[in-house]
Amino acid sequence: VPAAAPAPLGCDDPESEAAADVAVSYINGQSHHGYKFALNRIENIRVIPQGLNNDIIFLELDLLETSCHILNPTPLVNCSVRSFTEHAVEGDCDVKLQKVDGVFSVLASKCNSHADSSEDIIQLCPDCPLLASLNNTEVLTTVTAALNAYNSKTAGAYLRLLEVGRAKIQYEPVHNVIVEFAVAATNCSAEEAKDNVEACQLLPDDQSNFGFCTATMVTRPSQDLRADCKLYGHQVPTPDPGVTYSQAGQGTS
Amino acid sequence: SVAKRAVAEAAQHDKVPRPVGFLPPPPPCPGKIRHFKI
Repeated sequence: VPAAAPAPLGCDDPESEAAADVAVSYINGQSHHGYKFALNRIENIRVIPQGLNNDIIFLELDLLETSCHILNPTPLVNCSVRSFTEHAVEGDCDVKLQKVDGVFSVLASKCNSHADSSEDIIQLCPDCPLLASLNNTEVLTTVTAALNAYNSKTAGAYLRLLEVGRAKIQYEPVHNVIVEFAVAATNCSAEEAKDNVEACQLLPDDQSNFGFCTATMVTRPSQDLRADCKLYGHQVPTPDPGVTYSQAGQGTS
Repeated sequence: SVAKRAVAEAAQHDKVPRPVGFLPPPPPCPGKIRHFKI
């Protein structure tokens, strides 16, 4: 009597979670902008046997944005997921993996991300600041003012803007712009930059030193700007030993 | 006049008695929510 087909994998089975961990590592590893994402739920899993110890696995994953920028070396497990009232961002990913002799490799992945609806946030927290467009004029003004303020006070390297990661605007009870942005150290000190800022270039990859800044600018009832930046220090790139990526991977679209 | 048996009574007799405490297994997917659902 032919052996009964194995029961379909459940979304909470250890093997499904192992596959999801490889997929999330791959997705974060392929991303060069924004924030790291963490697994929130395995929506579905389909296994298509290809032969002995060889399966193709299709995963549908529900991810949530964390507070770690993609350049932050902090391990994902230590990155906190944005709370609902911080205006969470969800990622929906479809990932195709292959499992050969127990080793997972990612063949392709496709992700879409979207912020939670503002109505949901307002319903629960009427005064919570809401996500704003990254090219909003107030946002760009706040980022520029915050980086200039930081560079004018720091005794360290002159920092250049890499990208604006997130921005929120609060309207009541004060008018407040909250921004997060990624920066990189240049080959100038902040003092040298005052004389000739054009000469200040980002450090080469083998010396790169990225960082992250947060700033808030209250414009009403009074003006108040606060900026804080932290550099990660030079990171020696290390491939993740627990994950293998197939060369044929289609990358993440 | 034809006396019609109460459907409920008939259904009651036809129903296969289930052992007490029998619950169908949870669906295999979607899995558990680790943080919150938006």
